[in-house]
Amino acid sequence: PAPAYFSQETLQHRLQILIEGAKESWAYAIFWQSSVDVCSGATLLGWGDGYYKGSEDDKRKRKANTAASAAEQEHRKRVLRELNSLISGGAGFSMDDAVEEEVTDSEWFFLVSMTQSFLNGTGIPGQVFFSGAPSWIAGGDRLAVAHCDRALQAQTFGIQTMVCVPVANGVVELGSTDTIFHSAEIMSKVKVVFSFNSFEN
Amino acid sequence: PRAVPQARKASLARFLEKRKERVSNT
Repeated sequence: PAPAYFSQETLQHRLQILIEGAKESWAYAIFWQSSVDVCSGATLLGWGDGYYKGSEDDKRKRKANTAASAAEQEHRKRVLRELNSLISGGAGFSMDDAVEEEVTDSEWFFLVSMTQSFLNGTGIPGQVFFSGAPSWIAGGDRLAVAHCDRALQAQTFGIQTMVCVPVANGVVELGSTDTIFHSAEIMSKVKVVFSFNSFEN
Repeated sequence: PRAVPQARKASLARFLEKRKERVSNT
């Protein structure tokens, strides 16, 4: 029988395969996992796992120190230090000089995504899960008018393309700092890579 | 990010490790 959920180990592998092998330049892939509150019956899409690859835009902004204002950068770096401390238990796991480097907009957007969720079909990920129809939004101007807080936030942080594809138990979201027009190949790849019989055995 | 619960720690740890690699390769 098919397992109820993808295992955590295979999730990371699936997300990595999706974007490392793609022709297009995707900055990140996220799996939004569905769950149902047994008391209220509400359906929630929450963070399942994510893979951040980065982009040429990240490198350019880091070199030019233009990722965000000085105050915003200090805030991001402080949060990064706190998160590092959280996962390392306050000791060990040195960040070296990495924390002092610019935290780019798309890195920040990915980090903030870990705190987000979509209740009962809200937001583009929620709509995609409920309708079963994928969403492909190319261009910052289109993200800005998509009537979705997450799409607007993505555009604010420099994402130019956001794609959501419904899969078993959730939604796969891909994001890029490039404007990427529809690709049947990547849509098909999401379906194959996120089928239960891939990798679980 | 302050509200990242326990279940997301693995994703976060991977992100930070990969970030170190990306930054050192920049």
